[in-house]
Amino acid sequence: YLYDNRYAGDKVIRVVPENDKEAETLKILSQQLQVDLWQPGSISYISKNAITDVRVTRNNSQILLSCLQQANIHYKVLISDLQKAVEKQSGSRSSRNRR
Amino acid sequence: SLSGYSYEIYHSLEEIQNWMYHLNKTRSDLVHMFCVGKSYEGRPLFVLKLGKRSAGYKKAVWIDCGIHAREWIGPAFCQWFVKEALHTYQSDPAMRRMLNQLYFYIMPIFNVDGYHFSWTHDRFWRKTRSKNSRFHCHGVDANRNWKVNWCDEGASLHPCDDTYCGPFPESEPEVKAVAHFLRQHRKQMKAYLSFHAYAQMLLYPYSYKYAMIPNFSCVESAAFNAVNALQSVYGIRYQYGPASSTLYVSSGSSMDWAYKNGIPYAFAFELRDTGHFGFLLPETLIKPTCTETMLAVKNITMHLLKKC
Repeated sequence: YLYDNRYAGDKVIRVVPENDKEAETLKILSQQLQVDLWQPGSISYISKNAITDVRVTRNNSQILLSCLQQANIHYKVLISDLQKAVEKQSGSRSSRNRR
Repeated sequence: SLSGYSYEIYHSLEEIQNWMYHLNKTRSDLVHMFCVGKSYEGRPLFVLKLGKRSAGYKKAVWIDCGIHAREWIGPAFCQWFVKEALHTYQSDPAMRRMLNQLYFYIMPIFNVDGYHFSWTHDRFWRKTRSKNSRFHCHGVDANRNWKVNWCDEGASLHPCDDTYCGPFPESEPEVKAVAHFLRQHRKQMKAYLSFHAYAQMLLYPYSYKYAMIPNFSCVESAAFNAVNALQSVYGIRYQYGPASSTLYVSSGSSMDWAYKNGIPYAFAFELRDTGHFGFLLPETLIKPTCTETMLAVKNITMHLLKKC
């Protein structure tokens, strides 16, 4: 596996907060779960209508998703298994490596 | 050999540096490689000077890719640009005019340590790899470390944050080296272009404040024509505008510094996509992304050669 399979089960989740309350909830969750913010550049930019993509580890993704559901915040799973996506991105390389 | 080098896959730092050495050796008519300094971990910071050698004075365009390590499509575009320039210099009148009248300084990988780290340890690493004396965290955001409104809104003073501005402006050897080069060549530089991902945007100053730049109409029209040229290829829409209002406010950015340093046209491209793949843009999309971006960059360059 590339990167020693360290991204197995990680997810990338998109949230577009519909109001300030949702934005605040997402900021707190992002801080507590130490997500890797793909966009915007930092947690301070998370605001109403700001497209927010977070990478979250397998364990934390269940916590994040259940919190979002409880808070009735809409989300979309952009990448459901990051390791597979990493392997797929450079398909030619991993097959080259295997060769 | 160069003919075996694929521009439609991502390459490691070593492969890209070997590619640069090869071009420097085999295409000395249009390419000259030089080093502007060393990275934090001691790697050379290579730049390709592209253009028909001229005894006379020529204006120049600076293009850098890979300020943020995980944004691999950036370095892929820098390589694509060089390939296209060399391959079409004879056949394309526009490209011939560009390389005859201008020099292009191309820095395929700005953040060499971070890029290497994103290949070997953490695919989603963003920052440089400098060590912090007080915290266990590594790295500074190389796009928050420039001496322009340094560490103001949109940057963090905490060393573990992704937008950490560093202990002081130009603390990062990579930033210091490029800033020094651009300062030295400030009179020659007509444009500064920096390639990032992902968001599909073409941004211009200011990042650090909501205000209009003095030459707004010229820059705006260049951006408008560039995104339309880009869209004409595959229909991909890029937003364009001042970074502060189009993306978000951020301080210490290279684009703002270049503009403040006297370069009249400063742009930051946020290449594909808008999040379906994010940083993991598949290699199958390198060609369309670079093809459309090539048109945008040629459009901007031709704008520079006209009077605005």
